[in-house]
Amino acid sequence: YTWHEFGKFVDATRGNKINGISELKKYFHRFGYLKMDNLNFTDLFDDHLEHALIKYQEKLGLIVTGKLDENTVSQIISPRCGVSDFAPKFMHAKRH
Amino acid sequence: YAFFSGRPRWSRSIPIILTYAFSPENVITSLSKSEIKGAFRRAFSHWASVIPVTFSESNDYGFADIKIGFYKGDHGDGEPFDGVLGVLAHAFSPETGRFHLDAAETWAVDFDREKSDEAIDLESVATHEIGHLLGLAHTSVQEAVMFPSLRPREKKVDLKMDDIKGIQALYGSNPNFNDQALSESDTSINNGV
Repeated sequence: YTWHEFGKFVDATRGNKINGISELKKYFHRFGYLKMDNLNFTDLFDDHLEHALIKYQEKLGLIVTGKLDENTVSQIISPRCGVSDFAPKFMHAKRH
Repeated sequence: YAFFSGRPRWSRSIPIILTYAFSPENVITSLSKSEIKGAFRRAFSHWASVIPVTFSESNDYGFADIKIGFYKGDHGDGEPFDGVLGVLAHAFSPETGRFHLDAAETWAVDFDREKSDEAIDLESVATHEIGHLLGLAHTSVQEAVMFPSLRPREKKVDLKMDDIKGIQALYGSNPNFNDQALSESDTSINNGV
């Protein structure tokens, strides 16, 4: 993800409906911040996304705002390790 | 620092010797073999200097404890790589030993020579992923090697006290390790696990 793609989310808060913010939900789901059974992510900035955002800000030592501030978006678009931040299942793959 | 759930570690008796090998098929050609091997040798040595674990390169990929390869896109483990930047690499918790790097990245061992704005330091990523192979999960300490992100052209290869305390909680200390050599700024300790 790039600033071009995610920069448009800066200052978004709960209740906003923003085209493409479902991609952010996918990001948080992939790295262990968003636990949802229904993976049909919508473009609504809902309670689930706010909760995931707060967990992300806490985990990465960012100022916890519950909002998509510039620092948080900058962190999200930084290249990173693919291992989940919350002990992922696939990292315990069995030997074949 | 943090561990994977269940706190897995290599269960052999101390001192542990782990072999590592590079996939003969899943390679990159933008760096020479000796440059890649040098970066990994240095990355392993960072961890070997603080815990009683020795890493030895092997030519026998099939039987090596740690298997290293560069892969593009979907490579069969359910976690496809995503092209340039984004996800750089991933590695498995003990004792699986699989270490995968995204072949699409502009891997670098010398930023004076590699001028790309998207260049990623191979030794830094290798050092981080070896932490996973040994049993460390991601930390919240931004300065630590086990923090999950690394910016292009950033070099982060020196273990911080958070990394060292975490890995020594799993394996104990290397008898030759001297924590007095660490600077004051490296000595903050995160007690949360």
